[in-house]
Amino acid sequence: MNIFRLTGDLSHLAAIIILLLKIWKSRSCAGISGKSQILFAIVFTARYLDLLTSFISVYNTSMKVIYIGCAYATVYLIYAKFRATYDGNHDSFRVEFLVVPVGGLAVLINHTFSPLEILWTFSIYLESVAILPQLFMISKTGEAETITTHYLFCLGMYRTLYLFNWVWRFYFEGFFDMIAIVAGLVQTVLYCDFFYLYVTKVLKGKKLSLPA
Amino acid sequence: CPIGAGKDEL
Repeated sequence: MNIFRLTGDLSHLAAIIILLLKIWKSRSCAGISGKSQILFAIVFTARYLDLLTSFISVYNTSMKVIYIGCAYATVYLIYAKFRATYDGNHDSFRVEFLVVPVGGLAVLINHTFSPLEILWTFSIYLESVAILPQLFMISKTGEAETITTHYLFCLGMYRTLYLFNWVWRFYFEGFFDMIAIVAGLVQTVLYCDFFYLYVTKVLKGKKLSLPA
Repeated sequence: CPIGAGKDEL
C-alpha cells in the first residue's frame, strides 16, 4: 500500500458515494447513464468473485463489499426506485459493442486460462471502457450537472492515481501487471478530454456545456 | 520481475 494506491481507492469510493448521494438527494437520475452503471456492477461482480476464494486483508474485503453493494444500489435507484427520471432516450450507447469484443479479448489475452482469471481479466478490460455510455450521453445532450462532473472527475482520478501506484510498485517492489497497466492507460486516456473541460470550465465555476 | 494479477488491488 502506498499513497497513490490509497488516494486512488478513496477517490474511487468518493466517486461512488457522490453518485449515490446525488441520485438520492435529488430523487432523480437525470443525466446519468444507467448502462454505464450496469457495466460497473458487472465489472465489480466479475472481479471480486475472489471474495469467495481468498482473503487478503480486512481493508481489501471491506472495500470490495462496499464497491459491489454501492454499484447494485445505484443500478436499483436508476432502474427501479427513480426509473421515471431515467433519461433512457439519451442513454443509447450500444453496450454489446463493448461487452462482446472485451469478452473475446479476455479469453485471448490473460495471465492464466482459468474461469476466475478470465473473469478478472474481463472485468479489467470492461472497466477501462465502461464509462463510454456516460460520456456518450453527455456528448449527446451537450451538458452535465456540476455534481455529475465531480463524480466523473473522482472516477477518472482513481485510475490515474493507480498508474502512479504501478510506477511506484515497479520501482520499489519489482511488481507489474501488464494487463492492468495497459487497460489503466486506456481508461485514463478516455478521461483526458473530460479532465480538460473540468479544469477549464467546472473549476472556474461554469457549468459543463459543450458547443452544439 | 514477477508478473501476476494484482489481486491485492481493487
